[in-house]
Amino acid sequence: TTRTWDYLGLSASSPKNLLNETNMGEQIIIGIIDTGVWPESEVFNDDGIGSVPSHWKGGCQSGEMFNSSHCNKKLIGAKYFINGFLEENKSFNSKESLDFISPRDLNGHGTHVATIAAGSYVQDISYKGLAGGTVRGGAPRARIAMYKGCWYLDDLDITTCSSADILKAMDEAIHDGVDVLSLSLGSVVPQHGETDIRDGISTGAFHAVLKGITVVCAGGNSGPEAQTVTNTAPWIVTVAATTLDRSFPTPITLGNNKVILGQAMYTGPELGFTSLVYPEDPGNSNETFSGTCEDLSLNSNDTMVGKVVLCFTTSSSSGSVSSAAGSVKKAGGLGVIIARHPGSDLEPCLDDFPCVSVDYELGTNILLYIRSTGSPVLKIQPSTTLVGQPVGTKVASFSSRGPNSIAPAILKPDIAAPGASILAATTTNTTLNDGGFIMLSGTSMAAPVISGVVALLKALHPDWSPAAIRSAIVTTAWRTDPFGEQIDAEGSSRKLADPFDYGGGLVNLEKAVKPGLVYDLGLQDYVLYMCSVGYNDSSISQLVGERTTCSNPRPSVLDLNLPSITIPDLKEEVTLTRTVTNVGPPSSVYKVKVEPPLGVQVTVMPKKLVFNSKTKKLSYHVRVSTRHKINTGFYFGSLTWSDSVHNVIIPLSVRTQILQNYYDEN
Amino acid sequence: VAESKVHIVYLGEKQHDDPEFVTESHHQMLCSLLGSKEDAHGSMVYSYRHGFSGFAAKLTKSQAKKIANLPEVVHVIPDSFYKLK
Repeated sequence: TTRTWDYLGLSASSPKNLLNETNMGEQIIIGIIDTGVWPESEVFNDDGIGSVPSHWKGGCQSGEMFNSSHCNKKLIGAKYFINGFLEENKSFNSKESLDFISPRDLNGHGTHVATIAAGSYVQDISYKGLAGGTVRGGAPRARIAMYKGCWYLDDLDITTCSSADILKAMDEAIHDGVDVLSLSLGSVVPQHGETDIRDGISTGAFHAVLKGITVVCAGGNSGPEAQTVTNTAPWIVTVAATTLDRSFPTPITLGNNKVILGQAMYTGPELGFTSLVYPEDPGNSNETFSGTCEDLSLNSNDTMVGKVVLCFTTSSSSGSVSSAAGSVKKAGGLGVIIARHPGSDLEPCLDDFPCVSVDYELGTNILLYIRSTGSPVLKIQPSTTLVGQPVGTKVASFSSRGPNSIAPAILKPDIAAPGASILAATTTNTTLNDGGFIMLSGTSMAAPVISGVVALLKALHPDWSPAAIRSAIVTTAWRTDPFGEQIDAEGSSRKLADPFDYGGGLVNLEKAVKPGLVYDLGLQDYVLYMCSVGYNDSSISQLVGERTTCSNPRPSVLDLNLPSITIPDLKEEVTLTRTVTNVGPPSSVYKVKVEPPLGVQVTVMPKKLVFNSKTKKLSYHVRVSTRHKINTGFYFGSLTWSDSVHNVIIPLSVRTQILQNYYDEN
Repeated sequence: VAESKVHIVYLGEKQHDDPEFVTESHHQMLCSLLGSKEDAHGSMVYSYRHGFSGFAAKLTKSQAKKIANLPEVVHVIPDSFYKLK
């Protein structure tokens, strides 16, 4: 987070200082459901923080190596929930497990996420000299309540969270009085077929939202493939991950003096000119050779010993880097250059082993150099930190993408935030930690950025509903990077980002505090959604706790009052309705501007909305028709209401389906 | 003996403000399904009673199916697992 807030224009020095206006979120409580917390970390110091908010009703639960004295005015709550996990994992031995049967964090994920959302200022932190600066959360004075519901299963070496435990944690958090709930967890795709309410997180979130608690969830790390976004319920704020404008160039100098800048977190000594090899059969050998990163162990030790090895991989996961480094190190090699698709999830290799990533183009340059000389050599220098232009912002390749596979008409993800190579606190036992800090990547890291931003918004607008808060961040988001350059979506191949990559765009808090208009949702809107996706009357009545009957014919999901319009199956002309609430100056006049998607006709009625002290809420209709004669993919546009001060922008995503419920390979 | 697994029995919005009352109603529902208070207590994993109403309990497939048919039950889902993101 040493760069996150400066990058987002939220630094303490920024002119319109929202941090002071909101007192850094001091009265807001962020509940985090995760792997627990490492209370000794400096990010939980409560220096200068006032008394615990009066609406707090939670507690600090003691347990293994954790007692109530570990809580303070920053970390005001800590509980743990393990019954579901224990029932499902009979092999788990509480006495022998590495995990702590208490709120204490073994994994480090919960501590990292808590730092990003609301960590206190900690100066002069870096990762072995990289990414130096001040670590803090989005709402540095907000309070943290940790609900540990994820556990380490020793015999499988995995960390997992039972939905029964997560649901109990949510139930407790609602009781305890949290204002925001942050969950950097998710199921895997495909999700529950029937409806999203069957998912534990969606169920708990529904009731939390009805009680005014904003629920922020990670969108998932199954990108860049489409239809992989999770936590897709319309009442949840689903977060995608972008990179920062920061990278870690690592100079590679070839024997022909060509310098290539790869990416790594290599903080060891310079590796002087060393023999370089790409394992391939020279033609007269009966040995086995493989230049594929995952298969380097097929090579004989002689091929790699004392050398730096170049390999190629089609995987974009950092796992392939560490496995390649392991193979080369085991054979006595001195370093590895991995040519791969960008993974946006850089990691250091164990024991400061030099492992540098390049793309295929640069990897091929190196390969051609190897083949052009009898004794190829190269030098590797330690990584450096490069901040600002020309480093651009991209949607991280791992970030899960829309459309929403359960209800394609509900745009997901909602918003994007930095989630790649984020420096934050962890436990002091975590592998690769540096003084209790580590860089992690994932939508897990992006979600708490939004949770911190939501905390500041709630501090400013305590009467806004969770839907109004979501609307404010979506309609004011940057669709470029903070410096006006476009945002690409990493994938194979890179493309301009669209709403299925980053929702409304990159969160822009400075604009979100004064959005002008909001697309609000109340109980009746959620009932409309459930009727439109097929819930029966009795279930809905039970869900909402009052007698409810769906209209006949059932409403269209297109009319759910979201700050986006997504039509996945346009054939005949459709007309849908949106309602906006004025949260700006009472007397405001807004005019509409439309950027229609390719080949789609969009007509808005009326073209002007006039608000005054009596008229705070107005509806408008949008008529959409297609000129396409074929089934197309999604094309994108936008619909903006502007009063020349506020631009309230919602994304338009339309797919023509002349032939409906149809799949083809062409 | 049919294997029992953790199931989440979701009842929707709470019908009562007193959490103890809500939890007691969960126990009664389990008791009438399983036949005794002891079995109900042995089966109960969690009672959800603040934000909404429901409970987690160890049930066999046929018990889960049976309880799902009760009019006050919105749905019954087997426990599932989330991953860190």
